[in-house]
Amino acid sequence: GCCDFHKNKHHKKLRYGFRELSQLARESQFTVNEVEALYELFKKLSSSIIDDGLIHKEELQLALFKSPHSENLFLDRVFYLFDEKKNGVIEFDEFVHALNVFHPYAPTEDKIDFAFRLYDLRQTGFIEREEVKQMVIAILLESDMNLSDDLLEAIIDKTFADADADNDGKINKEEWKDFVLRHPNLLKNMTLPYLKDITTVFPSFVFNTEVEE
Amino acid sequence: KPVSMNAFELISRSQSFNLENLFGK
Repeated sequence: GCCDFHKNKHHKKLRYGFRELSQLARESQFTVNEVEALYELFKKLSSSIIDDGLIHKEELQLALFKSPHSENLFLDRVFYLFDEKKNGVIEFDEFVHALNVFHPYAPTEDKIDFAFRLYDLRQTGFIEREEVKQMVIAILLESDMNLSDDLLEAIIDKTFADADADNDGKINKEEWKDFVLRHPNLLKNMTLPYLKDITTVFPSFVFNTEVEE
Repeated sequence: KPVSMNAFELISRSQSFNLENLFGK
């Protein structure tokens, strides 16, 4: 049938037929057409350096920071969280699963959890003071902002006074949840409004669609 | 004044933390 033709023509790159795409739609906030539009985006990102249908770290870096090099703490974390199978590349299903968390209609609980794992740099199950300091320093460096160490410590003290309810110097999952629910603006970067209009951002999916919704 | 800001506010506002660039905006 049509799908066999696609497979032969594009080898491994078009492994995602209608069945896989609708499966991804079922397990996410996305419709089949939106998953198809995401597939257009995925194809673009996954062929920017090595055209193999997988997103490598350098490709994610290139998309996010317009340069395939330059070290970035957050890129490492984002890549790590997107790469569910931990095999060093982002596959399309992983891409959809991760972006699903950033959907405007995704449960807040999922966003809270994703942000926690993002900030738990060493994956100890806690956001530690040192990690927070490391992240703030990274941000100050990239934005050429200068802050004295005293001021930096004061900001972190104040943050921990608010977030670290049991005062043990680290923020656990429950404390994080309480903290974020009191400061919902901290989750703003966990929502990408674009995902609601992904089919208009990537209208070219129409040429490849297998369903009309 | 910056002391009134919480550390996670700084982090979450950072450009690095914005995945919007994925869409090639």
